[in-house]
Amino acid sequence: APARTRTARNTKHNINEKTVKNYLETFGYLEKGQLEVGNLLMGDMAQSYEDDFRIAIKTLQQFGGIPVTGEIDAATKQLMRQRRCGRPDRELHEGGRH
Amino acid sequence: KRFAKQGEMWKHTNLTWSMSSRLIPSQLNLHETRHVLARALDVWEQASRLTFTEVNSDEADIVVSFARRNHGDAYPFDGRGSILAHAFFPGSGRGGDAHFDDDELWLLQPKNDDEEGTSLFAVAAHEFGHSLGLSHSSVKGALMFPWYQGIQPNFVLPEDDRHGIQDMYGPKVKKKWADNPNYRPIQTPPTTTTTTTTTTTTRRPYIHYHDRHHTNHRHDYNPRNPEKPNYYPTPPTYYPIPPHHPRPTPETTTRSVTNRPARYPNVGHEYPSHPRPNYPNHNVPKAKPSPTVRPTPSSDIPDTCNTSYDAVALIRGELFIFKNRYHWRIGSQGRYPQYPIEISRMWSGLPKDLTHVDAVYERPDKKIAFFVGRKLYLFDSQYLVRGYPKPLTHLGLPESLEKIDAAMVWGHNDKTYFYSGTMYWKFDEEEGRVELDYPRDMSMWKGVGYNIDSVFQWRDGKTYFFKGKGFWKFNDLHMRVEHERQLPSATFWMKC
Repeated sequence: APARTRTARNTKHNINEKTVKNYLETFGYLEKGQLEVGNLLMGDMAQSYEDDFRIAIKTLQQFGGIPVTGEIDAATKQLMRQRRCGRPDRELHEGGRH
Repeated sequence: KRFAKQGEMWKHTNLTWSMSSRLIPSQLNLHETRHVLARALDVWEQASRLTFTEVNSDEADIVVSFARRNHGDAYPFDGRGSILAHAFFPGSGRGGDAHFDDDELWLLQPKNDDEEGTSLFAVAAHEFGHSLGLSHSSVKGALMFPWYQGIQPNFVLPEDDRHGIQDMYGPKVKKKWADNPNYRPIQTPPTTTTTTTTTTTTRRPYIHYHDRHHTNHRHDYNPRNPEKPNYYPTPPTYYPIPPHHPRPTPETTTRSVTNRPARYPNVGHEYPSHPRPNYPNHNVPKAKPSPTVRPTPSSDIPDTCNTSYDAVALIRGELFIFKNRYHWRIGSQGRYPQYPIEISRMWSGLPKDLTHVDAVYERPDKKIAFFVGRKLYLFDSQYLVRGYPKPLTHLGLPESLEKIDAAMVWGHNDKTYFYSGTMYWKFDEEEGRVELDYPRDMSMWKGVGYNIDSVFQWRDGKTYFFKGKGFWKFNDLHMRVEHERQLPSATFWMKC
């Protein structure tokens, strides 16, 4: 039962988080596949994943020129809906070449 | 410094670009799309040493394509969603290429506020920044800011982007005469008299870019067999005097003055007996013998070597230049002597009280269109076509339009264009009406400005815009004048 509830809760949370995670990965704020690993993590490791996720959100907010809260707030959702270039903002995928 | 350089950059600065031969836009006019892309590249050309030349090859440095969803790279598009386009940093293969989401609603013209759609110019200018090696900038307002911001009509590259591109490729070098490969400084003959025999200094005048590729024959359009132009022995190739050349001294100009007829010949005068090139089956309109009435020589006879033009047109392969009530005619042997003569002697269907014509062009069906004020006079050779003149509104032009400044069939797409003031229209010859999404702003024709006098396509296939006593040669591919400064019309067209 707890697993189901957790999954149910996570599913709701995951839909937001999943959408956001795809966005953050697509545009170079999170390494691809980091979230799957994150879900399986327990204890400290899960905590450090949480930190990465928050940091990625903050970096996006800072790049996009909106208030840096670390939360998936209205301004962040609005930014994510805006039309944009498909190139990543940070070239993590390509070995972080700068 | 907020711009971001990615690392790779092009090793050469004269870059080539092309539209993909396969992935072309499904909703857009390909020709207009290419013009928008050329203008987007020009944004970077104006700010750096880079130059961009359109080629017809998928091997170009920058290949532009329009695709949907998964299209063969790691960046699938998302339908009409948030991702608009992407581009690859400099490099071989797909390096430099730019991909646009064909599901998006692309706009080729500045949009009205309430209009939906995305400016192709704005997005292309951004993507080409990536093609040149720039990454995203977090400076709001910068062209390389990742999120779409639209674009102002009088767009100027923001400072952050300009610093970025100049950091990579250096600032634009102002072109000097001396950089022009064809430039030959005039050797001014030595002023001191020399006692020993010296070889005369052969002046190597500036070869006009127009003649740069002149073969040792001049060939002209041969109406009987366009494939086989008429060849004539080359008259001395024409060299204009570059603007800095010292003005010829008064005595060197008397000759040219005496060459001109002392005064305008009486119009009752027998038709000029000069040897006319024979045009066997050439329905060149013959000038009608003039009325016996001898008009008094008029003060509005234009000075051939010092005038602007009301209209210029290539008619049956000959150049006709119109000013006030008169016109000159320039054939393969050069300017006909005894000209200018009244326009009405050739086209008597024009108004008797004609003071000038606004625009003239030869239609694809070989009829000759004269625009005079709010009216169109259509001639079949020198005969007014039944039912004409007609009002400009007959062509779908607005009621408020006072006159047409210029008209031409543009060699680049064989479409007809009308120009007036700050606007221009594309005219559908089959429909007989201007196309719906016009007028548009003249700024599309970069460098010629507003209120032009005339425009036409010369035998060399190039487009020439006239304003005042000068003209520009126009680069159809780049949609801009070849040279910022006008060249003097009299020296080039009237051989003054």
